[in-house]
Amino acid sequence: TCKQQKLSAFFGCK
Amino acid sequence: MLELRLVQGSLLKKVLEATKDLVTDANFDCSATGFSLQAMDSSHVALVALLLRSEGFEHYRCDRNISMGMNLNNMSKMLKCAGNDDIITIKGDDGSDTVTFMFESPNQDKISDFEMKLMDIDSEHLGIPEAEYHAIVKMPSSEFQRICKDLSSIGDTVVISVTKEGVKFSTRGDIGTANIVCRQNKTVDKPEEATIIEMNEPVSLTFALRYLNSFTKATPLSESVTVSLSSELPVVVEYKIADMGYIRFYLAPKIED
Repeated sequence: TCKQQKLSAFFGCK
Repeated sequence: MLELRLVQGSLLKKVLEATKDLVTDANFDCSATGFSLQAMDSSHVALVALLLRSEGFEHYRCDRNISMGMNLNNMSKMLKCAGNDDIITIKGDDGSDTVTFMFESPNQDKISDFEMKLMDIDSEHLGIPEAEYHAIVKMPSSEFQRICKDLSSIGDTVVISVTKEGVKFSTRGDIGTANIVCRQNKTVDKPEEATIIEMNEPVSLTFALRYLNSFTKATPLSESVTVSLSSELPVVVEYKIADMGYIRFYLAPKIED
């Protein structure tokens, strides 16, 4: 099975 | 005071068609640079970033930076009332809770204005760092759209792998498996028909086809699409908007659980 990652795991808040 | 006159109004109509199914509400930011938007889908898996540069507008007046919260479905309803050849002007006043879209037919015999209510949107603005990508694939946007559509009838996810052989799109589902390989092809009549693969390192990533299919709604904006891949980074799917800017979609990869 594959787990969907979230964008917050890569990009920080501005 | 804000007044943006876009002669090729159909571009704005196409932008809305490309974004409204991914994002419900978004803040449009207006500055000296241009008219822009950054918004995530409700599950925070995909992000759309739009830039229409000020130089691309026939008239661009933005006295101070302003952010206008809009419901994209409602905005799309209003822009659908503009003809494909119409000139669209976006007007706003400081402190106003509405925005006006004015549509002018090419020969000026029909002028319409639609006023839409703005909304307060508490949006999270992400800082997207500049990245070096392992592989950048440029291909005809219609081809990318076809591949995403075809594979989604077989499986839910696609593995995109770039090697020196080319770019491979693979899926598997209950009925079987599918692999589509596109090789570099520069010997075409028009540059937009070329497939160009720049690879620094081989890369292989898995993505949900549902989102990629949603991104391909931007296909009418550009004849070619650029897919930038790096392991451990979201993919960037970019459609250039002629002489004006771009619409970029970011999608977080899926990883083995």
